[in-house]
Amino acid sequence: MNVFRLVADLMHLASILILLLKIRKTRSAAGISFKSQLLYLIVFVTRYLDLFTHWVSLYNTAMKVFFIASSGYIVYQMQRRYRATWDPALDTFRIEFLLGGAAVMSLIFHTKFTFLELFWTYSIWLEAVAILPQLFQMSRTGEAETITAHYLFALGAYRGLYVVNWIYRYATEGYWEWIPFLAGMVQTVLYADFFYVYFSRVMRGKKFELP
Amino acid sequence: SSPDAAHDEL
Repeated sequence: MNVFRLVADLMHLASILILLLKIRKTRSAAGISFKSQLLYLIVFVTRYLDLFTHWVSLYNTAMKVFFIASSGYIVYQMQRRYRATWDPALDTFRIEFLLGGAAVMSLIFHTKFTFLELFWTYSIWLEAVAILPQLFQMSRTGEAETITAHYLFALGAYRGLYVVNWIYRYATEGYWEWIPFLAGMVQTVLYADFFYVYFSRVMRGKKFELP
Repeated sequence: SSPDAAHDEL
């Protein structure tokens, strides 16, 4: 554990708490892409299949359980109580390509051809692009609520800080893995436009609006 | 490096 990873995990935790707060406070999931939320649920379920086979620490297990449970809760609530508050007509990104693309990538680029390892690798590639339906929806509507922008910033910062963590771990431990590094870089690049608008507008107290 | 090390991360 190092400071980049710890802050990254806390940002991830914060992002979900902000999203839950947004949905509760506004009593609405408007502006949230259901497809991205569904992809995150798939990401965490496939990544944490080792939950019962590979004990790391109480911290690790608690975080895994929280990420699976909270993403499942959000997907469930968007389908149930908050179904009428978001518009599926705005959420039109074709996620079949992301699901299929991540499958192809994990079959080509992986370290071990085992059940757990392939699913773990799949989750890494899928996470890199899971935000695309959300970004696509925002590019169509051209704006986002401030609290939604904070949610997305915390979520993007999580993987961005993991990239810094991997560079730090290489420098201090000689630990290096290409797959999560490249996937983390892809995700951070996809976020670039969002980060730019977030820093130039939302951090200065303005509404998140695309130029 | 062992691939398992990555699984300690979230």
